[in-house]
Amino acid sequence: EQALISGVAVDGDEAKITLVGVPDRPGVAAALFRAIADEGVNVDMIVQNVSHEGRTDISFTAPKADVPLLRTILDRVAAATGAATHQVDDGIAKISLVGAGMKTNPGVAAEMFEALAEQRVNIEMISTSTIRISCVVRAADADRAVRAVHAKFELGQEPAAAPRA
Amino acid sequence: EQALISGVAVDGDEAKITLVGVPDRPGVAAALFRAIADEGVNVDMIVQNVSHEGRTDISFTAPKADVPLLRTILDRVAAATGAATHQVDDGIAKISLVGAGMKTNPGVAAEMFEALAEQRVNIEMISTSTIRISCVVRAADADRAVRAVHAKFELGQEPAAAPRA
Ligand SMILES: C[C@@H](O)[C@H](N)C(=O)O
Ligand SMILES: C[C@@H](O)[C@H](N)C(=O)O
Repeated sequence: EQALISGVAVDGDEAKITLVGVPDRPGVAAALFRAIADEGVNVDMIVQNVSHEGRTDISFTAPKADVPLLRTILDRVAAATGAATHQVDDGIAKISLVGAGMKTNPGVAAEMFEALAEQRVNIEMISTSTIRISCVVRAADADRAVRAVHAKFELGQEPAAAPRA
Repeated sequence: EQALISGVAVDGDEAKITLVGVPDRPGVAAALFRAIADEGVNVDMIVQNVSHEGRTDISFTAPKADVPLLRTILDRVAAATGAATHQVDDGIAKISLVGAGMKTNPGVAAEMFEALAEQRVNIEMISTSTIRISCVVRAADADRAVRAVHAKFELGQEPAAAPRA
């Protein structure tokens, strides 16, 4: 099955926020995102990977303008949940390959990551769906990253299909 | 802006695979997913969170039937990339809230996580897009999780809009 790649999106207006070392037990994710929702802050990407020794991190991206408010929310939630700490990183860019049918084409993710690797762009976070593969990179690498992915998928012409891996 | 929630999906046919303690440097994600793509294995959810002390984990879900082949691939990639180890977990289910416009409604993620927390279902991995919020849980918790999320978003009637948080 062939994936259809429609373009590359870049978002330079978000910060990466991480609640570090949260206890991996029911209710923690709910507490964090309830606190954020109650303050009316929009959240984009949410990422949580597996835990080790009963602890994991929960990260998300949000508008840079909301960082001051998020810091106070995270202070409160970190204390309430017993998290180790929280971190804010406002020097990121989110690079997304946008398309369809990407779940069943393993080569698409490989090609995107190879495009970034060839430019020595480090991938700091990854989150995927059938229509989008999103990577967080340093903001300073964004332009190079976008050009590399655009070239890899030959997105000069529209619409483009993913190259068969 | 109101999110539109169209349903809850559950996938019980996938395993969770994690490459643990990979060096956080360009080329690692590319090496992993190129090796997987070259063997023709389909990958669904890919999740990578922030690194600590230069190391992070890369997890993904894939069909359980591909686990034996993936184990051999991961052996090779773990050695090649200097990862600490790899883990396979075939006792998971993936619960997804499916809809649209979910990026700008922070209450939707909070409500989904609260539905799971109320049932004491632990969330093991999270990955989101504007059209899908996916949580990995224990397979034994899948039925309870689906019913809880279904009830939270009042998905008995179709179509349903997300409740205003
Ligand atoms: C870490 C966090 O996701 C926790 N496992 C929860 O269920 O809320
Ligand atoms: C960990 C992995 O994503 C690495 N940072 C890379 O760019 O490939």
